[in-house]
Amino acid sequence: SSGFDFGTYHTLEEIFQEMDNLAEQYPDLVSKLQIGYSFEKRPINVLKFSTGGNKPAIWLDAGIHAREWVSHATALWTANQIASDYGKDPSITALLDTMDIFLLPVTNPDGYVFSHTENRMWRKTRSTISGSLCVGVDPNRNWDAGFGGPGSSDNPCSDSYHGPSANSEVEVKSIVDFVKSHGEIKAFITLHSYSQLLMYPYGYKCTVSKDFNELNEVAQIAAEAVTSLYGTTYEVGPICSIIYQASGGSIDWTYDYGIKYSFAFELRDTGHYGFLLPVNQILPTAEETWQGLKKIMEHVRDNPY
Amino acid sequence: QKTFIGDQVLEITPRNEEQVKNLRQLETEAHLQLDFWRPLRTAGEKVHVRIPFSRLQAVKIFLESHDIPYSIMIEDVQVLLDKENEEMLFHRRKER
Repeated sequence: SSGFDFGTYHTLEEIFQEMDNLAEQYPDLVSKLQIGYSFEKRPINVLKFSTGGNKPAIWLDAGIHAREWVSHATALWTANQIASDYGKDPSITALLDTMDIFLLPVTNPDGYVFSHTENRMWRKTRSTISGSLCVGVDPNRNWDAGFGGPGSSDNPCSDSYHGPSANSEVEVKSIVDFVKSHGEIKAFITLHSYSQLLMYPYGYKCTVSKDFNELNEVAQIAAEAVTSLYGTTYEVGPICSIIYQASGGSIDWTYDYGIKYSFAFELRDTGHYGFLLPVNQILPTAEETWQGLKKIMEHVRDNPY
Repeated sequence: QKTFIGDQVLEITPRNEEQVKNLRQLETEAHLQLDFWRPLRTAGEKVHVRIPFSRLQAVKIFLESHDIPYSIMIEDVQVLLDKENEEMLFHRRKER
């Protein structure tokens, strides 16, 4: 009803406005909460989907790497889909009758604004580091999971700079604090782009997790569901073996913290556009990703722990 | 706004471990300002690298002299960015 076009890229202000619109449009299901401020004091806004009470929850986030615009766009489309499917789609209805969903469409708001206004290729946060002219930390190397280990850089000018200490980035710490204070997050799913991967822990080490078999099975099913819509093929596996060893990543921390169902998506780029995916591919990307997300969320719902 | 006029994204496929080693060497050369979009892993797997216009010639000569196969994935990054901007403006007008 807001006339918002989910099939294009939007500024941070437009995204925040649409989050407000969704909360207004579905007042009994959707609310907006702020879990912190970014380094440059922008709000870190989360949408909560809840039918009431304090239920175990699923966490979804997007855009921890600023330039991966299709992930923000997909998250927003997903928010609208969750809200509009409740009461219509039996699977989503059953899910939201059992669990809450928290969705953070712009995990790195400073970086996102910078990628719109200054440098489209910006990936990191915008925090300053004393003694360095270079700006920003890779927020997906800043979590307390093998922090500072292989696959992260100690050079502040590098795009994979891990930061001065684990959780030094307020954008990361805000999520960590939220997850800890909530206490009942049962799944943590993060959206990236672009190489068509569905990954699970570990990234900071190359050994398999104790839940490898189950996570692999769920991920395979989810990837097949993604493929079913437009034929987009996904590779599935632990981060270390299907990309490279990367320390300080979000899903490694959540998994070690006790959130068994921790997954990372790398959304599509079937046309070789990299981070510059044309807007006409946003909706197909979101639609196919939704198929995979639903499979994971259904498994989480049906396998409480 | 930073422009990316003439910057290219190359798809490079190292054939063997020796070529992977050469590419790792390239990766460490900070002055080249290479931006690895799709990371370097092992031989036979594609790597995507954005190369600033001013460094294109040097990088291509390096690849060719080491016989490392590559193709141009994005001819001019700025052209895609301009298109992206146009599309965003078009959709914004449509929304209004």
